[in-house]
Amino acid sequence: GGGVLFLLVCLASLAVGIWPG
Amino acid sequence: PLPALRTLAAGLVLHALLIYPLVLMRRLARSRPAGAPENPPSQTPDGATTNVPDGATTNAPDGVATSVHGGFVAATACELLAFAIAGGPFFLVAAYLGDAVVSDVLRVLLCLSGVYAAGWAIASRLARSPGGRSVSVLAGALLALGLPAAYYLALEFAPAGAAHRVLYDLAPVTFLWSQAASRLAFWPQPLWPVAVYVALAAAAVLVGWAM
Repeated sequence: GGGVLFLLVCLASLAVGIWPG
Repeated sequence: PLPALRTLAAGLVLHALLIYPLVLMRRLARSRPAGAPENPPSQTPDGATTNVPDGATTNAPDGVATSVHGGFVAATACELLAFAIAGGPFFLVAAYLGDAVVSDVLRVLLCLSGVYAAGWAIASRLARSPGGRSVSVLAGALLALGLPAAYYLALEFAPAGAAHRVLYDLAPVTFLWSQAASRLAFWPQPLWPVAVYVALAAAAVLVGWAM
C-alpha cells in the first residue's frame, strides 16, 4: 500500500515537473 | 532546464507529511503487538485483574494501538530505505532533466530525510488515540500546507518585514523547492530549517514517551 502510493507521488510530481517542456 | 527535481522534492514533501502519516496511522491502528489478547481481559479464567501486560501495548476500545513497538520502528526504517532505493530512478531522471548534479540530489535527499523524520515521528508517536490522530493530521497539514499559506499571506500583506523570508525557509515545500535548484553549494543555505525538522521529530518522540 505505502510503496504504491510513494511511486504514484514520484510519478505525478515528475510529470508535473516536465509538463512545461 | 525543467523544474523536474524541484517538483519531485515538493511532491515528496507532501507525501512525507500528508500521505505517509495516514498510511502509518492506518497500519498502527490495525497492528496488534505479538501476544496481546484480541478480547478484553475479563475473560481470563483465573480472574486476574491485570489487564495491561508488562511492556506490551494496550488497545483502545476502538482498536487504536496505543504504543509503537520495536518491530514497527524497524519495519518503517526498512520501508524508508526502500523508498530511497525505489525513488532513485526518479531522482536520476529528474536530475538529468533539471540539469542538476550529484551534490544537488544529495542535498535534496538530506533535506527530505529531515522532513520524513518529522512526518514519521508525528504520525507514529502522537497518534495513539483518536484525538492524537487528529493532532497528527493537523500538524502534518499545518507543516505542509499551512506554512506555505502563511508565507503567501506575509508576502502579500506584509512585504516590508523579513517574516516572509523566514516562512519561506521554514515551510518544507518552499524550502525544498529552493534547495532543489540546480548547481548550488552542497550544504543547504540556510541549514537551520533541516535542524528544525529534525528537532520537530525529536520533540514528537519525546511527547510520545511522555504520553
